[in-house]
Amino acid sequence: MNIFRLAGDMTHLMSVLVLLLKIHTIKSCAGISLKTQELYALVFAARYLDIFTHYYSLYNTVMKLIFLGSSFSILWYMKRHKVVRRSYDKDQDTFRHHFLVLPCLVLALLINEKFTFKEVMWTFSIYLEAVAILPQLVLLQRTRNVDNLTGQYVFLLGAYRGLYIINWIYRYFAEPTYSTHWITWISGLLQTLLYADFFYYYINSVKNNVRLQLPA
Amino acid sequence: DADDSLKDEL
Repeated sequence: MNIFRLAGDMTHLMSVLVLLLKIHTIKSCAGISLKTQELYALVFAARYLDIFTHYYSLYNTVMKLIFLGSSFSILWYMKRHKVVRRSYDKDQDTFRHHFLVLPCLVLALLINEKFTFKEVMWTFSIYLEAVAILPQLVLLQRTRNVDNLTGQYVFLLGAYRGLYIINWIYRYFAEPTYSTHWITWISGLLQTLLYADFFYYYINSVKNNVRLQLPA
Repeated sequence: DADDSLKDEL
């Protein structure tokens, strides 16, 4: 494993921890899109179908368990916790996320590297992850004033995607057996581009030491 | 299997 991949995984892990920290300690999920969280839970469930059937490394298994466990506990907090769920911006979080799921599934059935159940589900998770942040970005745009933890959460997610792209470039040149993965690369690039606008405003707000505010 | 190289990623 190279340093970019590790750094990517760590920023991904930190993004989840920041979110759980916000929810658990402040008992608030204000500014967090339940739609995006539902999509991520689905992404992990579809992608990690091999968790008990194929062993890669202890690191791999533990991280998968953390991502699965954390995404479903975030869902539990936002839907069931009697205090946290009251802070959910239900009226603002109106993105119709179900309409993202079906096209991704159809695309995975049509464009995949191998037509098997596990491979199609894996490809579906790649497509869905690429667009899963959209409800969250729309919610941020609507709320405009973004609190620090929510801003950090989205920033860390974007950083994770960016680092994964560098990881792929590195692997492409460093590993002789590494083949081209157009599906993952294009999806990953699209996903990272979705953050570009947010990144611009986030970095400006950090530089000027002001609260993150997105344009209407 | 060439296309398994990505499966060790998260």
